[in-house]
Amino acid sequence: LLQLVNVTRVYHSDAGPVPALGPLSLDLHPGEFVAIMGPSGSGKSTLLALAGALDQPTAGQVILAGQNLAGATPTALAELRRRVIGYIFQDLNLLPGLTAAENVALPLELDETPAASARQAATQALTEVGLAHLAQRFPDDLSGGEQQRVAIARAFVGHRRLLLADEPTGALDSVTGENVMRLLHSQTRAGRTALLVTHNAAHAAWADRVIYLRDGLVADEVVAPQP
Amino acid sequence: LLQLVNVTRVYHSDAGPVPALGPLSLDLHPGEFVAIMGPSGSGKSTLLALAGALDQPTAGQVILAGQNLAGATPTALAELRRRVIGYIFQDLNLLPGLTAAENVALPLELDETPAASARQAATQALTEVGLAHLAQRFPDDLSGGEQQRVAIARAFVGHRRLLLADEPTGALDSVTGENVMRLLHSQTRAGRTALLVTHNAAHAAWADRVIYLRDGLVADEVVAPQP
Ligand SMILES: Nc1ncnc2c1ncn2[C@@H]1O[C@H](COP(=O)(O)OP(=O)(O)OP(=O)(O)O)[C@@H](O)[C@H]1O
Ligand SMILES: Nc1ncnc2c1ncn2[C@@H]1O[C@H](COP(=O)(O)OP(=O)(O)OP(=O)(O)O)[C@@H](O)[C@H]1O
Ligand SMILES: [Mg+2]
Ligand SMILES: [Mg+2]
Repeated sequence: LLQLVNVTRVYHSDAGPVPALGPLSLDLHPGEFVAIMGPSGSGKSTLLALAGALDQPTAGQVILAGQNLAGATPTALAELRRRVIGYIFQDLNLLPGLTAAENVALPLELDETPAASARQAATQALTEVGLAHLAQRFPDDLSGGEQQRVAIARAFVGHRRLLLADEPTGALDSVTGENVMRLLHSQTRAGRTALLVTHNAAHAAWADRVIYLRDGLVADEVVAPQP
Repeated sequence: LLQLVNVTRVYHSDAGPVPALGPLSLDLHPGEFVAIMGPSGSGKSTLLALAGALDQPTAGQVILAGQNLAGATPTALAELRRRVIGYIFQDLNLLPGLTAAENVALPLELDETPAASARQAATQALTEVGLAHLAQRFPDDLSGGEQQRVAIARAFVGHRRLLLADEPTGALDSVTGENVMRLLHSQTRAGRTALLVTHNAAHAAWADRVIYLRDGLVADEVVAPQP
């Protein structure tokens, strides 16, 4: 479903080039649940941005759902981001002017899903993260962990095949965090594919394999024992 | 140094009153390191906002450095926030138009510290969190964990007596997170007082005692065994 082929990403800052990632290759198959761990600044969010067509590599190829992103038109990229990929951003990116339910329904609304079924899907997703009672609240009036759960629910709505989660449990207590991992894991058993960045080894344990980054390169890879 | 006496905080939302915290009492002595744990939405950030004079209780008193905040003038409150309290916010609150070093130096600059010593203190604080090489970067060009460390460094500059940290390690890998806890702990051994909200029991273990919140009330309190 997703292939990163020798990708490199160099940022250009005032102080000079910043080699944030690569060369790195990754193969993600449908239904697979892969976790990425590594020190702060090791390139995890950069990797996720390349995987999610939110950023372009400085070198190498990103192939998503059979499509080489380098050749993709802006329209095709926008459609991929809307229909194929569900994001949970490290800084959440909720829209403050929309309620929790409206934020969660937004990907479906943008994809021209009928309003009624979009709202129903949003309600179900919020229920799964324990926030049905806060559907009408605005993000500014929610706790940090509640905001994070709204962002998680938003990634789960619809039938997008690839879930990209950048540290989705950082603001959650262990019980709530475990619940999110259980949800994510069951989604992949049902056929979705997930790439999860996490600092929490207990959460990485839910994945089929764990890739360890250090200084933008793969330092290690561990395949989970089959139960 | 800090006393919360039967404080209650009720938010007023469109759907009706939200009893977020209390009645709750807390006594924090100079040099003490107290951790607050609890489920998402249990009132931890609300408690910290009251302790830090960023919010007023609906009922009860907050007494900081001998001063009852209820009677304090806006000027007195601003001075407390600038001189006595160092904050690490759950959503960081870095100024995007300032570099990392400028963000860290800001509390000192606002307190009319000479620019040279403010910059020196900022450099030292950034070095302690491993970010000396990123001093000239802007927050938008930093990783999530790097941004969090800038916010931590900012709270450490100057000689403010009370450190209020709202989940300061959520975006950090375990090694970096441990380093921050070691810094915070050594600050309290040197005389500072710290109130730390965390979901990470391993980090709460650095504290002298741990208070557990549930639904806005104290559910339990554990005193750390003396080594
Ligand atoms: N501005 C607000 N208006 C209405 N309700 C609010 C507001 N801010 C917080 N709340 C509610 O108050 C309760 C406590 O919020 P608080 O932010 O203190 O929780 P928390 O323990 O810090 O949670 P987390 O671990 O998720 O950060 C939550 O139920 C939240 O929904
Ligand atoms: N816009 C940018 N300009 C310059 N350098 C950047 C930019 N964004 C990130 N970097 C640098 O690239 C490196 C990798 O960043 P990235 O955000 O991928 O790290 P990360 O592994 O997600 O870290 P964290 O765990 O702290 O979130 C870091 O050293 C960071 O300072
Ligand atoms: Mg990151
Ligand atoms: Mg909070």
